[in-house]
Amino acid sequence: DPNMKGAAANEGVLANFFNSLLSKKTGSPG
Amino acid sequence: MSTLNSVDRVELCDSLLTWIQTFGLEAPCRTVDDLTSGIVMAQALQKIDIVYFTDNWISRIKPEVGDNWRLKISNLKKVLKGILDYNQEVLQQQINDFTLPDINLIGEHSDAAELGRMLQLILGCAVNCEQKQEYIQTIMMLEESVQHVVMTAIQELMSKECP
Repeated sequence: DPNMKGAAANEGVLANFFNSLLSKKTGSPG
Repeated sequence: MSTLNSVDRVELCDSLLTWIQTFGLEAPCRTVDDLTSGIVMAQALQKIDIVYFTDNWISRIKPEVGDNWRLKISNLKKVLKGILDYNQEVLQQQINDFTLPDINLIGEHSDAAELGRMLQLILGCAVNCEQKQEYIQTIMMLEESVQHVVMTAIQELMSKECP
């Protein structure tokens, strides 16, 4: 089902983005 | 990289209103009007970093502004200054080329697009602060459509951040 594939891909994009944000070093010196 | 036009900015405001509700603040924060006094945003900033946004800082935000737009603007000015100082002093980054929110339009006309810009800056503080993990994980629990708008807003900010 292309719709389900699209939804899964969408979920993947979001998860990738926020996970990369989580692993990004914070700008704070502390 | 996606950019946000004026129509999208209203959508951004809607999505960030949904996001700000996750802070569980005491003050109501369901509508644009609920946020134009600056009080909700100040409380959100204090949750993000209570060490920086101290009780002393928040005491300068007038709690009872009613419909007085001059008092609202005065509060909003302090909140915006707090956000910009926090970026520079704690996050050690400057936001270049980002059109700052027009606080007169927020205070006087409850402008959703400008409020969206202001909330976007607070979002930037949340996802870069020491407790960012907590905030990012909360965002990941939101509806996908909201997550999408939040992602675009963060990407836009990141493209303008300069260490």
